[in-house]
Amino acid sequence: VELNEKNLEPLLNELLFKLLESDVALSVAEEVIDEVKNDLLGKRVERGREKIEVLVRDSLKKALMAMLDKKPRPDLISLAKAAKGDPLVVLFLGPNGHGKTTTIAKLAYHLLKNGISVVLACSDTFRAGAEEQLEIHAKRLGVKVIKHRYGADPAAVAYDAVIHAKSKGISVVLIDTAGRMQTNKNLMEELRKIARVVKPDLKILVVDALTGNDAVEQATVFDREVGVDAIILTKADADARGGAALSISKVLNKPVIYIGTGQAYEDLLPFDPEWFIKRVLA
Amino acid sequence: RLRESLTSALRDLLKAPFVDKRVLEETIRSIQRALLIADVNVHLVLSISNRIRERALKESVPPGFSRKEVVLRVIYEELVKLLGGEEPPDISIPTGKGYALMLVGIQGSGKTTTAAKLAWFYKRKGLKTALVCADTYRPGAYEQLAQLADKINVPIYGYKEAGSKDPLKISIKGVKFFKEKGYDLIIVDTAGRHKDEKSLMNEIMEINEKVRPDEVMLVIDATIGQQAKTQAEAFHKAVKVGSIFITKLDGTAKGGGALSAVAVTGAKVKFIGVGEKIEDIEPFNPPNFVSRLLG
Ligand SMILES: Nc1nc2c(ncn2[C@@H]2O[C@H](COP(=O)(O)OP(=O)(O)OP(=O)(O)O)[C@@H](O)[C@H]2O)c(=O)[nH]1
Ligand SMILES: Nc1nc2c(ncn2[C@@H]2O[C@H](COP(=O)(O)OP(=O)(O)OP(=O)(O)O)[C@@H](O)[C@H]2O)c(=O)[nH]1
Ligand SMILES: [Mg+2]
Ligand SMILES: [Mg+2]
Repeated sequence: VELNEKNLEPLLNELLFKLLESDVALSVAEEVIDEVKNDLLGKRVERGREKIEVLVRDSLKKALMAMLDKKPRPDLISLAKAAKGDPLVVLFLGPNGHGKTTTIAKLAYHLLKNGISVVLACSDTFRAGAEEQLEIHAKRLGVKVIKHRYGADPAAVAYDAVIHAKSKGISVVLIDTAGRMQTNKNLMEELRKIARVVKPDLKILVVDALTGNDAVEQATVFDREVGVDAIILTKADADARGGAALSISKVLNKPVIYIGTGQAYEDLLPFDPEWFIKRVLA
Repeated sequence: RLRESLTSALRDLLKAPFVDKRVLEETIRSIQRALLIADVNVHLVLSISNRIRERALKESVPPGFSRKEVVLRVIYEELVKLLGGEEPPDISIPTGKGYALMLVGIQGSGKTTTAAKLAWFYKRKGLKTALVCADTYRPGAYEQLAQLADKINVPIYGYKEAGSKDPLKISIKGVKFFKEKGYDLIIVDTAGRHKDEKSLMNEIMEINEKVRPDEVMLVIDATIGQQAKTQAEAFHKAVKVGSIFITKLDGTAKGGGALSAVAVTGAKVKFIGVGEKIEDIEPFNPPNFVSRLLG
């Protein structure tokens, strides 16, 4: 039988639902299903729903893999080892409460375990308890945190941290910033200023895996206003299907490099596209 | 005013010369898209569509109205019904009772900030308000709430005052401490947790049983997607959720997940958070929420 709109529709609708239930944004889910449809239209296949189903699933897996398996995948360990002389400067940005500070602590732990020195910059000079929170992580990890008083210029803190890293021969600077809504023009300018002053090697967007359709809005505007090189998806342990990973990858054409799987320092894993695909098609 | 707010989802309906099955289906499709983009649960979107479909063409058109207006009213009613009606919720707190209000929710949803906002809100209404920090996991949790409490001149009780790092002990002693001092409202901030963290869910169950708060408020991030339903269900199973607070509605997220949270807990949304400052709190308004939902 030849695959056409009519015999594909029920299966494609089913898959669209699966994607939506996995928190893939509506616009992205529709694009994915369209790609699958165009890939399969006109193909000849043996009769039987199961045969068509296998073909549709395989086509979907292929489409998802292509969207998620973005190369190159920046690996902090190899980038830090390759950066001879100057420290690797990494800027973290993203919406309020999505896990930036905790993720920075996890990455610092990961780098230290691999013999790479780290200094933290507390460029969140706004939120109550932000400095104390990062300070406690720094103490636990045995690393220095550069911080100014509350209300100070976040760019100045970041700058001081880079100077400190250069003078002390520290390999990596991880810059924590305050959470913000991408709709706040002043806060977007604040991030741009930090980026202008320290010229980060990597700008990482940190997003909660439980986020729904807003992930597309957030990612698009953060990338447009400041620039995003890679994504870290947090709270994947909260039974999140993690559709935001697909939405953001597709919309920014940038890789998800890690997922947060808990609140402890070890709870950070390299992102595996197969993991996501398995969950979505579960 | 409802017409303006529903226009983007219902442009074609309003342009149509009359409403027939085809126009209705197109209208329902655009409503579905708006609701899905707003993060309303997929199954809930389908059941809302069915309800609208059943009612829209069958309901009688009152004299002086058009079928179009009937359809608009049906859509509005079905959505507002999910929120428990269009009346703003009762947010009064009885005085002189040492009313204990416990905040629960997923990590990062905004509980600590919300605790301070609620304290500020009710203090302005003349209630003697206090804060209890029962989060001993998150680094700097006490300092965060203490700095906020200091800004609004509200007393705080935490691990320092209790001489213990046990959240259960702190909650019990903290509520008792302020009750005995005649405080009207005691807000208890707890650590973030989600349904798959067994020991943390057991902990909040135990705190709820031993402290017996007068109200448990679930704090939900407006950006949460399809998982809002199962997470709210789990919280409701563990502790009886009596009210809901939706945070971060100052962003672009529509908060559609909250509809499911309301549906599975039977609780009403009492307030929304519209910014990071302590005064960025508003009592919930169902019609405003619905019109924002439909974009
Ligand atoms: N379960 C789980 N919790 C996480 C994960 N990552 C972060 N968290 C928790 O999420 C909450 C918020 O984390 P933060 O690191 O403070 O988030 P943030 O983005 O820095 O927040 P702001 O600076 O206020 O914008 C904390 O309770 C963290 O422990 C994760 O992968 N899994
Ligand atoms: N823009 C905006 N930010 C908010 C709102 N409510 C809270 N936040 C921010 O969200 C982030 C997380 O808030 P917290 O109060 O630390 O969240 P929490 O639920 O106590 O976090 P945990 O204790 O780690 O579970 C902070 O950056 C807050 O400033 C809101 O209504 N709007
Ligand atoms: Mg932070
Ligand atoms: Mg908190």
